[in-house]
Amino acid sequence: DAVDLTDMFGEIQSPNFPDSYPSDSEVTWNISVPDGFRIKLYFMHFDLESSYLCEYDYLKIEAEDQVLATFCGRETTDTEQAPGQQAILSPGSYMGLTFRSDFSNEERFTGFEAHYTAVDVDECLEKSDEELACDHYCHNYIGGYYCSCRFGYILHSDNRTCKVECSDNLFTQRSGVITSADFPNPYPKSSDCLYRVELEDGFFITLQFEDSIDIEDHPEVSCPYDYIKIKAGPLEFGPFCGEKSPGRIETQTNSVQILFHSDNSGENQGWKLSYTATGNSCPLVQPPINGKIDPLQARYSFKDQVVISCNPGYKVLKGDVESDTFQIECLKDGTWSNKVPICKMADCRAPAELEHGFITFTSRSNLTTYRSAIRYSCQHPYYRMAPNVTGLYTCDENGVWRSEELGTKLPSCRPVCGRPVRPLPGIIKR
Amino acid sequence: IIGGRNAEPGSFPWQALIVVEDTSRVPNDKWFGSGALLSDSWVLTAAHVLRSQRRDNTVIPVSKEHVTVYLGLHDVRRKTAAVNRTVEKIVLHAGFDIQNYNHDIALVKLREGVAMGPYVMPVCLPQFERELEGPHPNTLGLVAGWGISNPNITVDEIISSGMRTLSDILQYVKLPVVPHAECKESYESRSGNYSVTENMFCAGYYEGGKDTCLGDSGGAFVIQDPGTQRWVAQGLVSWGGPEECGSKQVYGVYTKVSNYVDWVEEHVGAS
Repeated sequence: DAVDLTDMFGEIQSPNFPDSYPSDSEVTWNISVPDGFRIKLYFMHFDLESSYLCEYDYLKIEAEDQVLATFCGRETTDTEQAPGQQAILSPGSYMGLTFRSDFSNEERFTGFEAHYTAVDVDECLEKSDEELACDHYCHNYIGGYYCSCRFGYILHSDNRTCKVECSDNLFTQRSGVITSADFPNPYPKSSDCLYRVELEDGFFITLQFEDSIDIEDHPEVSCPYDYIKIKAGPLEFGPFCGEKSPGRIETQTNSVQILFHSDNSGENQGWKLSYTATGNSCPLVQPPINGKIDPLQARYSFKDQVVISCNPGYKVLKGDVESDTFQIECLKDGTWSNKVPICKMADCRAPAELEHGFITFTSRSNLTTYRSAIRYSCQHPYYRMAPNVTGLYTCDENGVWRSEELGTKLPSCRPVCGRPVRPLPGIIKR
Repeated sequence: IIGGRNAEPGSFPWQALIVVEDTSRVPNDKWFGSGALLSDSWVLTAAHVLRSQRRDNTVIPVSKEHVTVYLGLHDVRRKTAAVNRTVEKIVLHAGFDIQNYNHDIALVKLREGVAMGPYVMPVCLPQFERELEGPHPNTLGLVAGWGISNPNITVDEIISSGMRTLSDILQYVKLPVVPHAECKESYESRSGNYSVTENMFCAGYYEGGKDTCLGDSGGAFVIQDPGTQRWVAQGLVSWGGPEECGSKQVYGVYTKVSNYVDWVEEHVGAS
């Protein structure tokens, strides 16, 4: 006979209990409770014929694939076990009990009475297995458990590991540093990260991995778990894993994709690389006479820019246009965008006229270039200068006539009052 | 100018001849006065020179179209040698009283500025504290003009002579400032209704003989500042009694410019 029990608790008795059980009898109870529970069994009464190693009568308790206990007799001896006060806990949600009596009983034995209950399993405490445990946080509830992740992570569809969204990392600077997520802390599991370096056509990207990397690997199989793959135009590099750095990789292209895959296990630190971009070199440039270039480098390559400026008192002359600075850029074909301009001495040009005034040049040739000087004066004695200044102006380094007294402003010539050229008769107070 | 002397060219470079000729309503309605150049485009004069000659108490200027200003002029017969300017704006003092000539002061803005030179230069306005006090009694000043120089001639005779009785050459005279109380008493003791206000001062000699006269109105009574040696316009020829110019015990009355410096600057600008 087989009895199936699916309630969360119940009672099990030997045949005819509390009377003596019959000879030649065999009964099986199959107890099943929901997943997330296990079964606790304990005896209120136990009285079976005792025999060596329970060869005659016995109660055998089994889980799905193992015998948990075989009981007989009334009390435990050296060779036989009786349950006593001991509770028996199933490892899973199933427990099977088999009662058997042989063809004869020497005495009257009353059999057994037992109870079972379903008890909750705390998976968070028990699931230490890497394949089952929650990656970040575990939450137990009656009949089950669930996992959750730290801020910034997403629970993977396996409901256990925590991944990150990292498929859209774009780098457009000419140099930079790229690392696995959370580096130098262990990188997230179950993630596929994509890092793109996209630069203008004409640049060549070089990757330089740090000397040590830590990507989960296998001693015999090439990168079966986690790995880095690099796509650079038609070229592919990798997969890389383990602790040996890929070192320096010249990609020979301006567009690189770095793919990093991690599976659902492992605690590895990850990787870090720096990238730089170089282009075709341009010829060295010489500063113009009375000028300089900035920055001054031993080598200039694509996109490098040089600003040409002139010494004080000189202006950059490009074509017909004067300016303070001029910028040229190294092009992808290794040529400069423009020729280096010349530096021309600043010229204030003809000074502004002063109404009722004169301009006197201090140089014989009426120079108007840097550091040349002029003097404004008024038509004496009919006009006077206002404000009362020397009227001396010097051509400054920006090509502007400037006086120490008025800056770039001009004085004015105001009429002199009350002073006739022909003197009036003197006045004597009476 | 009565009892004066011929001025030398350039002695009074601020002296302006203001000619008003309005024949639109009255034939031959023409008169003139003097003014003093303050800057390249402003001339100071007396309000009554530029007031419309209508017979009422209104104080409105003549049309600026009818005014011509001559500068650098010495001999009125040679006006072509002088600088002449038309007028852009006339400003009469709003308080000018045609009954007693109080606030007899006006400004003329020239349509085009004049360049300075030996015969054209501005006169100074009272500026320093001692100048702003006004002319002190007994101080001598000079006043110039092309007005009547013969005291024995009447206005009718002037008109009938076609103004030939006026002085062709700019005349000037040296006159002392008369104590205000003395002048005020002199006029107010007469039968006429004269009023010498605090905006006027008198100048002249008790015994007469030297004076300003018709046609000299608006000209500057200038006093030399002892500190700066600059000539400062302290008065404007304004009015006198009905007696002949230069008569004994008759003083010329002048607008006291120092009372109007702020008014001038308000219209002309502080520069």
